[in-house]
Amino acid sequence: SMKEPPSNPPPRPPAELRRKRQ
Amino acid sequence: GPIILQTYRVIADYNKGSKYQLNLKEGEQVDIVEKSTNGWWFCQCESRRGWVPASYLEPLEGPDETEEQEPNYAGELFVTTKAYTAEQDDELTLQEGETIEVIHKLLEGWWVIRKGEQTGHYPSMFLRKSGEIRAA
Repeated sequence: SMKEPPSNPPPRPPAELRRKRQ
Repeated sequence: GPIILQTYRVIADYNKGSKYQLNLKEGEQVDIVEKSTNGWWFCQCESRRGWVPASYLEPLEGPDETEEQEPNYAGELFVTTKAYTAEQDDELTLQEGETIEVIHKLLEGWWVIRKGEQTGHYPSMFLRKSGEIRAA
């Protein structure tokens, strides 16, 4: 329902952001 | 109690995966009213309400302002509650019921974990603290 968060894992951060963090 | 709104900026377009989620456009600002540790945050804008991925948001105040915990290299014992097969090369593949160590609890809901010699990301929603009884 709207009150519960989705039961599947959220998407990983966009690839550009992952590279920037490393 | 009162609902505290926190404003975030969307860093990339996101297409919703279910009716309880929201589409996001890069550059728009969203008000967050609830933060789930699994990485899904609840957004309440003027006319839209729904879950959005924390991984697509950055604080309006700038990246210095973070609620994220420091990494804990000693590790904290957790057990996998669901199997997951890695889709990216920095993720780990594990079966249900494996004991692992959590090193870094990232707000995006993908935690850095260690299993033996291997380190990688795993969905926090598929982990429970070791020794805790799973809720019925």
